[in-house]
Amino acid sequence: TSQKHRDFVAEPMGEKAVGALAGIGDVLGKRLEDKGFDKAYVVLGQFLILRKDEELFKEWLKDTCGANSKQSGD
Amino acid sequence: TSQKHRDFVAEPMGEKAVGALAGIGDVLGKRLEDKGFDKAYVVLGQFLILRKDEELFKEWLKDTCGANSKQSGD
Amino acid sequence: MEDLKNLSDHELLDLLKKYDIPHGPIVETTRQLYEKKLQNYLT
Repeated sequence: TSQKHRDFVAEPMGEKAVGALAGIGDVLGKRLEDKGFDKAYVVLGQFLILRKDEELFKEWLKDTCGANSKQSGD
Repeated sequence: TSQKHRDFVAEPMGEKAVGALAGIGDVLGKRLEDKGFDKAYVVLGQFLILRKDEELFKEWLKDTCGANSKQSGD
Repeated sequence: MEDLKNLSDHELLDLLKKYDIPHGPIVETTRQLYEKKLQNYLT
């Protein structure tokens, strides 16, 4: 995993912004924020509500902010 | 808080069924399961998606399974 | 896609189950994804 991901999981996510998530840079972060997913915990909520199904989550991420397979994989 | 809630938070929620949540008995649990909220973590996802807003969450719970204020408060 | 939009959440859920498409509950943030998956499946 990337250093960004290691930094993220090293402490409680609390109120971290969505851009703190590995794979989510400025462009994707802005698109997610514009759709209400401004905090990492809201994106976690979406992952849980998709029953932790990675394929569904990647598809949702692609549809929602245009993440490519590497970004959504991260 | 109730013993049920203390039992619930005493260990990771893992794959616990929605009925393990305090305030959710057989009737409410069945209604939630019928709508796809069969696991506690899926309900947590909805709470996070609602930005951890207790009032919104209670309203959602009332609309989704008919929980009364005590049940949704629990 | 239009007629899928007119389905109730319950009807959409029934179709996802009928066609054995992996899914979770239908809420505001998941409905569009499931409509798209069903549309793909049906076409």
